Amino acid sequence: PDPCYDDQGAARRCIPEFINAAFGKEVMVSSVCGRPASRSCSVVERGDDRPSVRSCQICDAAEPRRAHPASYLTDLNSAHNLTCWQSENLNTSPHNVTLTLSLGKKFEITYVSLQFCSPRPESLAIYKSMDYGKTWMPYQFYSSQCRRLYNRPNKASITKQNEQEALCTDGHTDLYPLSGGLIAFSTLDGRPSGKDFDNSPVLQDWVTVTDIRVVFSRPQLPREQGLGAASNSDDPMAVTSSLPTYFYAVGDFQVGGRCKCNGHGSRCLKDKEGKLVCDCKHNTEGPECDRCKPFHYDRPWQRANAREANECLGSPESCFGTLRVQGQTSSIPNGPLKQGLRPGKTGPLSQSGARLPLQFGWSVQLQPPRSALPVQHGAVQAVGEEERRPCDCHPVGAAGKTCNQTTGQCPCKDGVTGITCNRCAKGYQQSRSPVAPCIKIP
Amino acid sequence: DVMPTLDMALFDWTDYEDMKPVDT
Repeated sequence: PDPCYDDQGAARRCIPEFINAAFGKEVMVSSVCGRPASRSCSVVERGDDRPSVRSCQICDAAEPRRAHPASYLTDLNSAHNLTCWQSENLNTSPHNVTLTLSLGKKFEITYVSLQFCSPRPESLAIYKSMDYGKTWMPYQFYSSQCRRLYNRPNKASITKQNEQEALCTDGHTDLYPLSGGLIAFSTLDGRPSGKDFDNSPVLQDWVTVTDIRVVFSRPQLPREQGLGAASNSDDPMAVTSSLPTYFYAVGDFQVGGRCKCNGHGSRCLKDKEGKLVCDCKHNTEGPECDRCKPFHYDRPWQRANAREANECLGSPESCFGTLRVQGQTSSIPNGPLKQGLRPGKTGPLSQSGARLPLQFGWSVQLQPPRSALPVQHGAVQAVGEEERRPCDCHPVGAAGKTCNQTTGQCPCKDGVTGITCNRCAKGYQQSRSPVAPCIKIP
Repeated sequence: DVMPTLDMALFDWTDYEDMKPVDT
């Protein structure tokens, strides 16, 4: 059964399953150890009241057993075989290292989490993009010095007025545990409208991302890493060194959420070009089912919610129309236009820059040629005035009720003519049979 | 020379009741 429709075939809200959207995806990192091979040291807690030791390892990108590539961030996270990405050694602080994850599509996410193999950074920022990495906005900050690093107060309260603001907290920045520490940012936690998410366009926008970027700004300070413990080491791997090295290392990078289909799709699939898109239902289309299909504009597009599916409605086969273009420009030729009207937000401008008396947000799609780009709202340079009429195909003369959506021509039975098939063609006369209403004159 | 519109009244609907327009 299709989750987008109930047993009676009525439309209902449907959403893709909740997944770790980062799993298996490539993460671009600004730093990775092992090129050339290097040695890095860290303090290891051993428990049982035994002293911590300083353990050193070789990172060599050329040798798989000693490599710590970015692919380890989003591979299968197994407690038995923890694989960690690791940055180059850091000799200065602050020292920015960036992880950038592209989801390839809009997702609605509820958390971003990082499980560290090194001590957690002392300062860390999470950014999001909603336009495939063209622009970035702050999502969340972690720092023991919020004001100094990110110019934000520590643990600001969230109200309905600032729900879409990135906050800073000094939580999750403790040195301990030295390994395995977690930073988990919940996008809706503590935001007042989270309980009424269906009716909060602000939070729907807040959780929408195409890309996530994490910037580690400052490692834990050397003094705090308890390096003095190294002198007590009885670990064969431990070395004594007066030149401590620091690095960031992460075993698991997760982004939890759902492929964004606005309640009109229950799954996302790869299209012919390998791009992830929603499998849209309810007469919607677009990568996020974010518009009505052509000829289904009887009411404005809306996101589905728990109470109402808000499917797009239309009767594509029983009407036809033309768009009369006013304020003709070179980009919109005269001639028949396939109707393709949809609601939007902005009123378009004419080529001269003057506002035209448009109905807000309507767009036109040209036909022919098929290759003509649909002129979207905001880019429309001339006004389209819809003229939409019923096909009005003759109940007897027409072979069907579906007319040409540009010209209104109905399909006629033999010997019948006229736009609506309401007359006998030349050389034919009306018969008494509704099946063959016009017969050849003998 | 415009051809006359099909005259619904001229059709013999005896065998085509299901096709017959409601208003004829």
